[in-house]
Amino acid sequence: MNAFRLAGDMTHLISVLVLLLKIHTIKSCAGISLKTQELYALVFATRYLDIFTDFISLYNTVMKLIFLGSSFSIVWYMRRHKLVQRSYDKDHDTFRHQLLVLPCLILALLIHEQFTFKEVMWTFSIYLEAVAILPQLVLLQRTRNIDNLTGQYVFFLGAYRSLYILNWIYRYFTEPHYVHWITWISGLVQTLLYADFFYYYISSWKNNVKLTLPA
Amino acid sequence: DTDRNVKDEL
Repeated sequence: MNAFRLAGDMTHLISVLVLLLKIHTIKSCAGISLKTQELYALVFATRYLDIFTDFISLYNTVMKLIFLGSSFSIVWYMRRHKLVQRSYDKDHDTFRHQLLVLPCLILALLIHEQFTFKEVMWTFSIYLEAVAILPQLVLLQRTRNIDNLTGQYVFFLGAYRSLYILNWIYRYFTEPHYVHWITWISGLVQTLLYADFFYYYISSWKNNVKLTLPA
Repeated sequence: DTDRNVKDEL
């Protein structure tokens, strides 16, 4: 595993831990989109169908279990935990996430590498992950009052995506037959969605002012 | 299978 990939996985892990820290210790999910969290739970559930059938490494299996466990527990917290539930900004989190799921499913049925159930589900998860952040970005823009943990959560998620692109470039030049258009294009789209947020996040950090997004 | 090596990613 190269350094970009490891750093990507670690920033992904940190983003999840930041979010769990916020939810578990502060008992607040203010500014967090339940729609995005449900989409991530669906992404991991459909991508890791191979978790018990194909063993890659202990690292791989453990990380998959962490991402599955954390995404479903975040959804559980936001839906079922009395205190956390109360802080959920339901009125602003109105993005219709079905509008993302259906096109991704159709696209996966049309564009995939192999027409098998597992492969189409895997491809669907790649497409869905690319756009799953949209409800979260819309919510940030609407509330315009972004606390530090929420800002850091989105920042680390974006960092994870950017590092994965460096990982793909590295692997392309160091491994034979490493060409994966579906993953690359989806990953690039996903990273570009963060560009705007990154711009405001970094300038607020540089000027040492509270992060706000323009309306 | 080298063609499927992207599957070792998360």
